[in-house]
Amino acid sequence: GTKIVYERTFLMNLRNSP
Amino acid sequence: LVKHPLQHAWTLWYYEPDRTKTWEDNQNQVSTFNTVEDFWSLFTHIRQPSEVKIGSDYSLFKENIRPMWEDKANKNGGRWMISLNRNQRPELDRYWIDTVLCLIGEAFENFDDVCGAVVNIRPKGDKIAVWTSNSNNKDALIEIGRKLKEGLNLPERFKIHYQTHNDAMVKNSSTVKSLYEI
Repeated sequence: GTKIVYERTFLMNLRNSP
Repeated sequence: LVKHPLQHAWTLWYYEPDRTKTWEDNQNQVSTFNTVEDFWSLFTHIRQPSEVKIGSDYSLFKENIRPMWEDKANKNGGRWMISLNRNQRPELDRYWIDTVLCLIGEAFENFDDVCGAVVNIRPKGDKIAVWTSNSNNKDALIEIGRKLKEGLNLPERFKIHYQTHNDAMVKNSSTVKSLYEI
């Protein structure tokens, strides 16, 4: 099945989004 | 705002030593989240490991898995141990957040054996451990261990050790037998 994977940089970028 | 869903829901636990209560009663559920946005709103509002009382732990486990050996998801498993020495305390917060990002981002690809991770804040040296559900699943363990070293940018010479919970339970041994080292 498919799996929801996030790269570290992507997760770090979301840290600062409102 | 559409939130980014995570593959799993995760629960953050906080343990603070209090001799008047049992170990289990000292484990407190902080919050459960299943999106990236809710994860950050939690993690940016709590104290970092380097800021909490010495002797405390943070644990991040998949929802409904308790951060203890006895839990049915843990009892046949073990953990990759990352033992830090005293002067690595300044790195602790980064190592912890990188470990957490590996978990919630599903960095361990095709293996679903990860149960959670624990950070122990201790005077003699902090420890981070990633718990897996099946200590016999060698392929999964080695893959998880490798991705962990990669995710934390640990140098090749910095060794991490896998030990089963059963071995870790043996009280009288000062050093715990490790099944694997990478």
